[in-house]
Amino acid sequence: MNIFRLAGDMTHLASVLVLLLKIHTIKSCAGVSLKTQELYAIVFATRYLDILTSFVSIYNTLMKLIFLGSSFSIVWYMKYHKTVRRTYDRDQDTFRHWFLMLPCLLLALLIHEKFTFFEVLWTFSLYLEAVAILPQLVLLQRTRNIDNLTGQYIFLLGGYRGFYILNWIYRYFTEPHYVHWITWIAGLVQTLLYADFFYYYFLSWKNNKKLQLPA
Amino acid sequence: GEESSTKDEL
Repeated sequence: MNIFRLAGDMTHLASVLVLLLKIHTIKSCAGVSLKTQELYAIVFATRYLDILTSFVSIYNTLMKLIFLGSSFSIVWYMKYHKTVRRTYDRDQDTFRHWFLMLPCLLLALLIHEKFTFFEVLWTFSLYLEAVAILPQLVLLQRTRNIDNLTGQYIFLLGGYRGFYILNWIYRYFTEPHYVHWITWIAGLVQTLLYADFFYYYFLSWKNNKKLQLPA
Repeated sequence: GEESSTKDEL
């Protein structure tokens, strides 16, 4: 464990807790893409299949349980909670996210480190995580504005992946044989997807005005 | 030892 990875995990934890808190407190999920949340639930489900078979540390298992629990809770709130579900703008959140999953699955079947059931699904979860934010970014473009909690959510999510890139660089220089191109490239693509959002987020923060994403 | 893995990462 290094400080970059810890910072990344804490930022990631903060992002899901900020979102869960928002939805639980104000009983609204306006501006949040259910598609992205469903994709994240699938990412965690396919990423943590080994939670019962391989034990890394208490921290690792605890965090996996928190991420699984929070992502499925968010999906549950948005789909089934009597009050929250009414605030979900389903006609705006129309990104066909199943079309994201198929290419990720095909790519995982083609490019992976080992051709085993767990490894292919784990690789699938990496590719899917890289693109899972797309429905949310498309929704923000459509709704043209962003309330600050959703903005914080995306900002923290991007920050978590940015810290992980620093973690990979650190591990590359400190651990022999630590070379994982698939993880690195997927993580880099994911962070780049956030880059333009960060740019507009920073502009709005600098000019101290409401975040307006270009059409 | 066995090659390092990213499976210890979340």
